[in-house]
Amino acid sequence: LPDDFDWRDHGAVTGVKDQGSCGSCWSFSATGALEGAHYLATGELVSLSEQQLVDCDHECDPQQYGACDSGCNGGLMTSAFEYTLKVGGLEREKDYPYTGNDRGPCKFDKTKIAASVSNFSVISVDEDQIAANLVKHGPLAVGINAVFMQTYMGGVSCPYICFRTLDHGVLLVGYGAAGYSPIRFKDKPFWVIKNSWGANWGEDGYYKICRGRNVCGVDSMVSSVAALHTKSQ
Amino acid sequence: SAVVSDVNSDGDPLIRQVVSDGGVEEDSDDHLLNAEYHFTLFKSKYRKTYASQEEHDYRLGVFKANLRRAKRHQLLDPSAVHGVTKFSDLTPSEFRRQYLGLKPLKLPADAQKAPILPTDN
Repeated sequence: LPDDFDWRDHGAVTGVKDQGSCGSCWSFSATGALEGAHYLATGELVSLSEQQLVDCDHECDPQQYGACDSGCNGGLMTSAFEYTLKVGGLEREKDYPYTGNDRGPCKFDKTKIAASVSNFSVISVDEDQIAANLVKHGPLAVGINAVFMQTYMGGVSCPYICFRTLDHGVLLVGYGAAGYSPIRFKDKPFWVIKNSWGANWGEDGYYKICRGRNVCGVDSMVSSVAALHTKSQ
Repeated sequence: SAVVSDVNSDGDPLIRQVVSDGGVEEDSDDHLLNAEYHFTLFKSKYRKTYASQEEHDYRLGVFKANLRRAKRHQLLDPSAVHGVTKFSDLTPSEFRRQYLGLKPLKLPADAQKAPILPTDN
C-alpha cells in the first residue's frame, strides 16, 4: 500500500457538490463512489445524478423495518447501490439535475443511464483493508459522526472524544501518512474525505480526519461499489 | 487581557498586567463586541439575511452559542482549526436535520462482505 494516496490525483473525483438544506448526504456519498467506480471501469469521469436517488430511490433494508431511503429525510448508501442495481443505473447530473428538495416526482429515464452498478460490498472495520479497497476499487462511501464538522475549518481533525453514532454520509477519496498538526507537534496519518457542503466549507469542501482508532465512527460503515464496463450513451 | 513585561532599573523583570481584571460584565462586553463583530462578518461573507429583527436577534444568540461551541471543539480537537463556518447561525439540531441525512442504522446485515485483500506489498 502506498504511504499516501488520493484519487483526486488520478482524475477519479468530480467537483465538490452542495446538498443544500436537505438531508440527502447519503445520495452524494453513493454517487461519488459510483462516479469513481465508473471512471475505473471506463476511463470516463461523469457527474451522476443525486436527484434521481432523492426522487426515485425508496429502497428499504430488508433486515430493518422502516430503514428506507427517503430523500431529504435520510438514507443509506448500500440501499442506494441496491436501488441502482435494480433499476439499471444512474443518469448524468446534467440530465437529471439536483434541486435540493424531495417534493418532485420520479423522472427517471432508462434511456439516459450513464453508469451502472455491477456489485457492491461492505468493508470490515480494518484500516488496512479500507485503504486496500480504496486503492483497488476507488473512492469509498463512508458514514461518520459529523458533530465536529459544523465548526470545522481545516487541518486534521482528531477529537479526543467523539461518538461513533453515524449521522452523515461522505466519500473517502484518499489518505495521507502525515498531516502536520502544530498543536501536537507530530504528524498524524489521516483520511481525506470529500463532503457535500460546497467548496466554501472546510478545506475547499474536504475534511481530513485522523486514522488509527475509528475516530467518529469513520471506519465502521464503509462500502465499495463496482461499475459495469458500459460507457454512458 | 494582555500582559507585557519589561525590566525595571535594578534588572528585575517587571511582569505587570496592562488591562484591569475584567469583571464578568467587562469580559462579557468584550465577548459581546467580539460576537457582534464576527456576526457582521459572517452575514456579509455568507450573504445571510433574516426576515425580521426578531429572527436576526435570535440568530445572533445562536451564533454566540456556536462561537462558544467552536471554542470547545478547538480544545477537544486541537489538531484541526475550528471557528465560524457557514453553519454558525444554526442550532446543532437544525444543522443535523438540514445537512446530514444518514439513516442512523447499522450496515444492512445481508450486504456482501468484501474479500480480504493483501496489504503487505
